[in-house]
This record gives sequence, C-alpha cells and structure tokens, in this order.
Amino acid sequence: MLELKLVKESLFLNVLEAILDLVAVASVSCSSTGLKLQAMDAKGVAFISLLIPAKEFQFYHCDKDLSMGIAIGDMVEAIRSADKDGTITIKASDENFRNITVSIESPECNETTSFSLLLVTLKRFCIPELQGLLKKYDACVQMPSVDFMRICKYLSNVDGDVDISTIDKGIRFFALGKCGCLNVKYMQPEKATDIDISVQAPVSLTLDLKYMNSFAKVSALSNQVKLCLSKGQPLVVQCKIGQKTKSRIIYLLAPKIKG
Amino acid sequence: ASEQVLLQKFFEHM
Repeated sequence: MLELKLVKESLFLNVLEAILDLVAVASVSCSSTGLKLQAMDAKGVAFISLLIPAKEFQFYHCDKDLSMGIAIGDMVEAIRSADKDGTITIKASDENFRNITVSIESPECNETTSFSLLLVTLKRFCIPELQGLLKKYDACVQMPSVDFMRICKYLSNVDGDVDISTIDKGIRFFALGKCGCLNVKYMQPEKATDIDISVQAPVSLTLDLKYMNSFAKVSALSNQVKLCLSKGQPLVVQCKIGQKTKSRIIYLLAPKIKG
Repeated sequence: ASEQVLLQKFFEHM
C-alpha cells in the first residue's frame, strides 16, 4: 500500500505543474525510500527524471514497491481547484491496483473531496541512475537558474533552434530565426562565484528552443541549474528542487542532427 | 525521427 501526504503549495506540485507542457502521462515508481517519476515527451526527444525522497513529504508510507502510469495532467487539474492551504493525500492499494485515490482536505479539516484516478498503461522505463552520467561530459555549466531563465527568454525573441557551443572560458548561446539572430556569451567570472564552467573538449549542440524554455520553468524552483553537453549526446539539464532538499530533476534533450 | 533514435541509443548504451 502507498500513502503520501503533502500540502497543496508544496514543491512537488509546483514541479508537476511546470512539467505539464512537456508530458501529460508519467511512469511513477514508489518504494520505501521515495518517489521517482520518469516520462518521455510525445515526440520522444526529451526525457524527464524526477526524484523525491520520502522525507520530503508531510507523510509517506510505501510497504511494497509500486510502479504506475499516471495521467499527471488530470491529477494536477483536479488538485488546482483545491484551497491553497489544503492537504492532499494520495493512496494506492494492492487490492485494487487500477486506480489511485486523491483526497483533498480543507485547512479547517471540515471538507474532504476525494476522486479516483484511473491508472494508465504506460511503458515502464528501466533507466539506470542518471547521476553518474554527469561526470562524463565534454562540458558542464553550473549557473544561477535566473541566468538560465533570462537567456532562454532572450533566445525566445528569435523563433528557432538554439546552438550551445563551448568558447574560450565560457559558452555561447546562438539562435537564428526568420527575423534575425541572437548571440549570448556566458563566461566564467574571474572571482569565485556561483558560476562554474568546465570544458574538457569543444562541443556544439543544436537544440529545440521550445524545450529549453520548459526546462527553464522548472529550474525557477531552484537557485542553481547545471547543463552538461557532449558531442552527439543528449543535453543534460539538472537541478535540485528547493533549497535544503535532496529532490532533483534531470532532463535529457536529444540534439538536432544536421544534414 | 533521428533525435528519437539518438535518445533510444543513448538509453541502450547506459
């Protein structure tokens, strides 16, 4: 049996809200240690992995490993209408593993709304832990998420793809659209800061800007974001969620293949 | 489609 409890204004729900423009259904695995969500976008070019340890929930109990296909779009839609200070309880039982029950209790505890959400059949991903991958990239950029968001916003002014390339002591974002082009150089400052750019080998990736904007939305839930690039490999965007938590989200985005 | 293949191959090699 699985039971987890969270307040409506929790980071978990904010993250679900933020990934909805990429995915509507997700594979959710729960164990005694926490919850893992994995999802592929409809085009099959972007992958999301979200990990939230059990202790991040107000209450968490899972006595048997479970894997479920959840229409997170429907779940978030139902929860949105609840009072912002309400408490949400999600339950799945072994006896009836065709749906989960989501209950929303008002802050005064005088009103409880419950709805049953049918589980969906979904390919279960068997992706190993992505964390180790981050050491093997040609270039990694640790930057404040506000910088990442601002750069993505600039690039959005030019409707097209974005090229991310390593340059001397930094990286370059370049977008070419119908109305012109936009170039952002992001350099390693001389003094120690919260920016860390490490380049092992030159690399350049062309990426769909629409996805970058979606990633930037979630990184707003964290102070820092890390981009990892390698030739011919998916871009990795990773951020911790919240300040003092071990929750994290990792995105993979396949680069465009020229020619 | 080529991006999909790239991502699939990436997972296969993990």
